[in-house]
Parts: sequence; structure tokens; C-alpha cells
Amino acid sequence: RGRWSCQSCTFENEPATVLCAICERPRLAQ
Amino acid sequence: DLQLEDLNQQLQQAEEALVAKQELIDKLKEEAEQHKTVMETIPVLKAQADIYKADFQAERQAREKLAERKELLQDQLEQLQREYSKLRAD
Amino acid sequence: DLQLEDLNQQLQQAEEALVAKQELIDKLKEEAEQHKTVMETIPVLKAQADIYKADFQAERQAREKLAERKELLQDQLEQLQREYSKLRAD
Repeated sequence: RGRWSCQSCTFENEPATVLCAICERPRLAQ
Repeated sequence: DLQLEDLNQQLQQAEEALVAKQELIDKLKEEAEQHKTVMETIPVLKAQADIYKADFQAERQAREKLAERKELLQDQLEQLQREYSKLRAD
Repeated sequence: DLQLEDLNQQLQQAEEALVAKQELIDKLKEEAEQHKTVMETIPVLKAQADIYKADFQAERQAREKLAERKELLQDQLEQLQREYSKLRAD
């Protein structure tokens, strides 16, 4: 799976992370 | 492959569990904000109660002083009435 | 293997994240309990303010009535004093 952007703060996260590096919200959280 | 499939599934479940916990956290944080707003009224209510208490005590003191003064006047009036009646009798 | 390793790592991360989120939930719930206890004092404070307000108003009314009564006595006393002096003069 590729990089993902947080749906809350739009930060571009590494593929292997499950929480956003900035706001710590989960990858799938709305 | 089976193992990969299994791990993927576990990861998917874990991430969905994370979403559920995050939603609960968001709700609890929102409630905490509401509680904070409500609790800000407490010092105002305390101040209000203190003010009414002070006003009540001041009024009570004023009333007690007034009651003493009235008793004094009452006695003076009765005293004068006795003297007046006596004088008139004489 | 690399993929397996990668997935394992992610799963490990997700599980640690779940623990961290749960700890946050527990903390928020504990705070919510404390807020509830504090907020229970609000109706008590409101009732206290209302009672002091009612007492203050009652005292104020009583004092005003007393002030009227005192004025009346004051007038009667002055009136009687005038009559008494007049009678004595006669």
C-alpha cells in the first residue's frame, strides 16, 4: 500500500504507519 | 499467501478498531468541552450566593437596629402618655 | 518475506496504537466522572443563591414595614410633646 494522507490534517504519511504522524488519528478515521 | 492474507485481515481489523476508539475519543473530548463551559458558571453562582448572603446579613442588622429604635420610641411615647394623663388629671 | 515482515510491523504498531488510544479513553472517562461530581454542586449552589435572595427580600420588606412604624411613632411622640408642653404652659 502507498503513502496515505490523513483525512483530518491532510498530512502525507509513510505507507507502514497506522496513525497520522501529526495528529495521531488512525488511517481510516473520518 | 495464506499467512499474508491472515495478517492483512488482522491489520484491517486493528485499524477498524482504531477508528472506533478514535470516534469515542472525539465524543469524550466534545463532552469535556461542554462540561468545561458548564463548570465555568460555578464561580459566578458562588459569587451570587455570597452577595445575596451579605445583602441578607446587612438587611438583618439594619432591621434589628430599627427594631431597637422603635422599642425606644414606644417606651418614650408610653412614658409621655402617662405624664400627660397625670398632668391633665392634676 | 519482506511483505510479511512489513505487515507484522504494521500490526505491531496498530496494536500499540490501540493500547495508547484505550489509555486516553480511560483518562477521558475518569475526567468525565470528576466533571460530573463537580457539576452536581451546581443545583445546590443555585438553590443556595435562591434561598439567600428570598431571605434578603423578606428582611428588606420587614425593615421597610418597621421603618414606617417607627416614623408613625416618631410623629405621635412629637405631637404628644407639643400637646404636653402646651398643657403645661396652660
